[in-house]
Amino acid sequence: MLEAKFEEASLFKKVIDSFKDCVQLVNFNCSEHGIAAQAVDDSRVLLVSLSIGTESFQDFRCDRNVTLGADLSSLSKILRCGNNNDNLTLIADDTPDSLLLLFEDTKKDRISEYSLKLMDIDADFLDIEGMQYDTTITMPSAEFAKVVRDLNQLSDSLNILVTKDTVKFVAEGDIGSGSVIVKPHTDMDKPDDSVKVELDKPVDLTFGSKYLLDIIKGAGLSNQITIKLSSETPALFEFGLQSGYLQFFLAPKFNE
Amino acid sequence: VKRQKSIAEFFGSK
Repeated sequence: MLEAKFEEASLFKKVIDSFKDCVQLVNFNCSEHGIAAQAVDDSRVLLVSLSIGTESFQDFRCDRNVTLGADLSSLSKILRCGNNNDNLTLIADDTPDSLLLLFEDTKKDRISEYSLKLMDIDADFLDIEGMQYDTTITMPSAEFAKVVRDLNQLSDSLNILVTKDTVKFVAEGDIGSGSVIVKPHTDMDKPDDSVKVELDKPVDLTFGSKYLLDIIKGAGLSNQITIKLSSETPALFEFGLQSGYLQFFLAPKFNE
Repeated sequence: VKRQKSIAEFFGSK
């Protein structure tokens, strides 16, 4: 049996909102370690990997591994019914065909209960472990989101160039071109405003802007984003949770 | 012209 209680429904709402627009059907794998999921978008370019560790829950119990196959648009309809500050408990039996979502407003003594029909989802599970990266950038997620939104107006591709002291984002399109340079710095007062670049090798990669627009929907989860890049491999964009993460792996564009 | 690669070209099934 699974019984997973979030102190605030807002955490699960934010997590689901962060990737419900790029994937629709997702298997949530529940184990004693928490809840994990992996899904690839319809165009097979963007992979989402989620891990919510047990520390993110107020109470967590999962006696046996359970897979919850859910349609995210349906799940998100139900999540909208609960208030952000409500306790949210996910309940499922060992071979579930539905997931129970219990919202509790302890102050007002109000309990709302919803049941989501589950489905069998046949999806490949890709091996994404053990990738080596040439550079790791950590920067404010809001700043990264703004760069992506701004440069998206100019081109459907975004070029990211990383050298020792600089991260450069470049977009070249029909109406003109634009670039944003971000340099590493440490903000002692607000550590989350810092930019850190670790570099083994310079990197020059191009990504589809529309996928980056999907990725930045995760910016509400964490003040910082970690971007790991390597030539000729998918980039990793990661938003940390209190315990766990939401990762996006994005395949680059290549010169033919 | 750049071609968009698919994610499955990099990661094998587990």
